[in-house]
Amino acid sequence: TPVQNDLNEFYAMV
Amino acid sequence: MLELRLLQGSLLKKVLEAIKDLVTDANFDCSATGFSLQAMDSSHVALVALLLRAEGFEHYRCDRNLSMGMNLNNMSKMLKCAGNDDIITIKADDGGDTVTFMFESPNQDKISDFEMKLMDIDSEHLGIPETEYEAIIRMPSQEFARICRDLSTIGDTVVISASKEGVKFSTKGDIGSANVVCRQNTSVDKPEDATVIEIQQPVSLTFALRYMNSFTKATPLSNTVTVSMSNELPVVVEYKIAEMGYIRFYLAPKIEE
Repeated sequence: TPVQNDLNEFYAMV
Repeated sequence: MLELRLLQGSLLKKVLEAIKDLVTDANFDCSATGFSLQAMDSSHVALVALLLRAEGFEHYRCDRNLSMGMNLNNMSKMLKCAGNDDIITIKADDGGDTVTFMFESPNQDKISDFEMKLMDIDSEHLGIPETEYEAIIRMPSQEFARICRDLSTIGDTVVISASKEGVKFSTKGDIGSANVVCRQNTSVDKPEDATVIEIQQPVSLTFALRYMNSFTKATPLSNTVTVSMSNELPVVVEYKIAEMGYIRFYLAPKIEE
């Protein structure tokens, strides 16, 4: 089953 | 001092309906560029980015950059008190702890003002780089909403696969499976009815349908929707807001471990 990723894994906090 | 007068007040009402179920509290940022918002849902899986450009307002005064924390459910309650044809003005003082929404009926015979308390919200701003997406699909927004709604009655996730042949939406659930294929179709009477697929390379990504369905609450804002995808990157679902800006939803994909 695919796992849900968080957006923080793709984009850095600014 | 901030004073933003929007002739088409219904736009702001529609914006709130589009985002209030995804995000509870958010900071609205006001600058010389426009009225904007970036906020993530509580699970940090989806993000909404809104821009209403200054030029789209009939009157736009923003003396200094201002960030106003609002509870979107409360804001929606207040905007629901505005008529669909009303002119809406947003007013706030620098450093104040309230915002005022003023509603004017089209023939100026009824003027209301609603004052809402602001709140302090820790801003969590993500830097989203400009990206060249591998697949960009533009299609009628109602068609996209219909597909998401239909598939969510069968399964919880959707696989969106884009290739030169078309874009395929697939799901599986306990009762069975479903595939919807949309082919490029530009031979339509009205440009907003077209389905246009721009492909650099085939893309296939898996998403939670619950979020996609939430994004389609923005359908009343635009006749068309643009879905931009690259392998292993969040999808961007964009609704253009006529002559004013956009509302963009970002959704992190589900990835096989």
